[in-house]
Amino acid sequence: EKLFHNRDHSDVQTPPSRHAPAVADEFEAELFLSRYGFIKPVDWEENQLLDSDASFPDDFLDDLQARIQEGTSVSRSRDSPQSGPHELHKSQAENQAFVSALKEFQRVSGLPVTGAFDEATKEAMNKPRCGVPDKKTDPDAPVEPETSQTDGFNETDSDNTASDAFGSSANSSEDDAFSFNNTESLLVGVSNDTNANATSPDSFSYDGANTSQGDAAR
Amino acid sequence: RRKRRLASLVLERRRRRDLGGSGSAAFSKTVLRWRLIGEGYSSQLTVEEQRYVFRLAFRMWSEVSPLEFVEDARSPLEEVDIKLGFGTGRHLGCSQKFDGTGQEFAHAWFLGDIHFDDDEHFTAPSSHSGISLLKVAVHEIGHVLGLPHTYRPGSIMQPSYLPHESSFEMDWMDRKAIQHLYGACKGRFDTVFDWIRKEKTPSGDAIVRFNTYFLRDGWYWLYENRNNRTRYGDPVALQIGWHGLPSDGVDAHVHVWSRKRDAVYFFKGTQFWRYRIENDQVFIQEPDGHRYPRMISEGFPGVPAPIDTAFYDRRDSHIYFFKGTLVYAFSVEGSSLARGFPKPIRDVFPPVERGDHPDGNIDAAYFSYTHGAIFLLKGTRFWRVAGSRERWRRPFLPRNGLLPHKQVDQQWFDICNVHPSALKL
Repeated sequence: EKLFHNRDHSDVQTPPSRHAPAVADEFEAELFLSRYGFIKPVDWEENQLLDSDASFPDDFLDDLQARIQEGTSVSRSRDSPQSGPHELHKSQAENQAFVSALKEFQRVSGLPVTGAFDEATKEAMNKPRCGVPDKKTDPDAPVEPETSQTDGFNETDSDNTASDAFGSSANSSEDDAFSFNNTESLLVGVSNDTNANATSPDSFSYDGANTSQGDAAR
Repeated sequence: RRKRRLASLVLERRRRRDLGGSGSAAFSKTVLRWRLIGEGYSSQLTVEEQRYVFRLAFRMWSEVSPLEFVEDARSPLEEVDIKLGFGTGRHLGCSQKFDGTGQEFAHAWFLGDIHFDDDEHFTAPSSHSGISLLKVAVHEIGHVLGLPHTYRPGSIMQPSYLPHESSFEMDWMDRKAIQHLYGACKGRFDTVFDWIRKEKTPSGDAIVRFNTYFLRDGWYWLYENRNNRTRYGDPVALQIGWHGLPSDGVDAHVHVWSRKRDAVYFFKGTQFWRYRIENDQVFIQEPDGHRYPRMISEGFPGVPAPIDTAFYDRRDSHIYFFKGTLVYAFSVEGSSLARGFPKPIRDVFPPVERGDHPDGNIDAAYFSYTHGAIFLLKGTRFWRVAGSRERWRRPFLPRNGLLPHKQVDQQWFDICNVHPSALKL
């Protein structure tokens, strides 16, 4: 177990070896972009491992990182007839792919789209996130995430009705009649009626004012 | 390569098993079993806390989709649809290892299992620190059900974790996304009504408020008209909100409200109850000695029992009882059936469009203060009664004519069942 002494585990100590390696440079950024599908795998089999393995699998990435740490250069390009370690080459195409992927990541993350691995991008890449890639290469896999503000559902009549109801008609009927969030109110217009028990439906007046009220807690 | 090939075979088999009827990739059944596997408990929360969070996470998806989830701790593992577990680094036979504290906090397989990185500081919903296990679980379940990441602000399917918010719930677009895969929630209702509450403002003015309730079997939902959804956390068991009523549901609700009267009645089978608003429970006995429940035939002579539904019409101070293809107008003042009744529903509420009529066996008759209209609900459809506003615009409309039907789920959204086991978390 991880070491702790407090009842509520608030002092639990995580050894440095258990910390996720930070994305600190362009190479690790490229790994990040590959892992989450922003860069399509270059030299890889068509049959991907499960749905979320649209990018490099861990074995390859681990091996790659280990070799880098050892100081062994690894070529990411298609295997050449010569064996043995090669200088790390980044072709122009690969570089463009990296910059393009970086821009895409910056765009969807709401960052300035610079195409450069800047501090803001580094910070965004190091934030906690889900391990499922954002983009799929498997044609049968679920739809890629929407990159615009509006979701890409086709509008049908029923959707229009729904959105209309949500955005306009329902609200307008509510504003004509009553106003409110969780509990709707009808202001009784008879000011001299102080006996609530005698309040009758005939004495309603409709108040179009909005009584703002936050969402109720579950 | 062998591992990849095997995984690919498993995936293919799951796809064939689980392809939805429309051909889209989704679970093809509506009741899904899940389990927190024994070898995958977190070291940070008690097992009960973990199971509670997952029950709540699954229930949240149930509340916005036709899917129901049941925790299954007994069946053989291969019969469990969704398995959840915590692990660190290489974990649970998974091909995608976790990275330690920070960055990746969980992952999920489409139509498959969910793994949480136990090196992350997961916390219970009541905590304001760490990573909310509930939020992460809801997100990952979304993946299992078939939803991809989205960058839309406010979506539960955003890839990056946003710190604790005071409340997080499924917004409109998230709901529509899951319903795009699994359809909207449909089903008949026992009764629908607006419940009136009388209050006083600080300045002494009398205020009348209302809330809309949908009842089905032994459950009910409060519907928030302004938000176009039900209250978060609904449905609730009927006996919790309405003390003294039959726990398996009611047939009708009637609020007789005039200058002289203010009484709420519930009907079930051959009996009816009067509900006391002041102390929120049924009357036990009237001042005149009548004890509740009373026989419908006794309190409303001439009205058959059981009834399909009923509503009180303030315009003529009649209660309209529906039974089969007939409607019975009961005069509250005269305490008897109105002259000429019963009549066919078609005569009293004629169709505006030929052939478009519920005919009979109405599920619910509902006067809505939000819409200022009467609705007749049957099955998954409803008909709006043409009121003075409609008839002013179109004078040729017959009195009390039924406008062409629409779908209930396109007017009142996301009124979804949950599995009975999820009623009490």
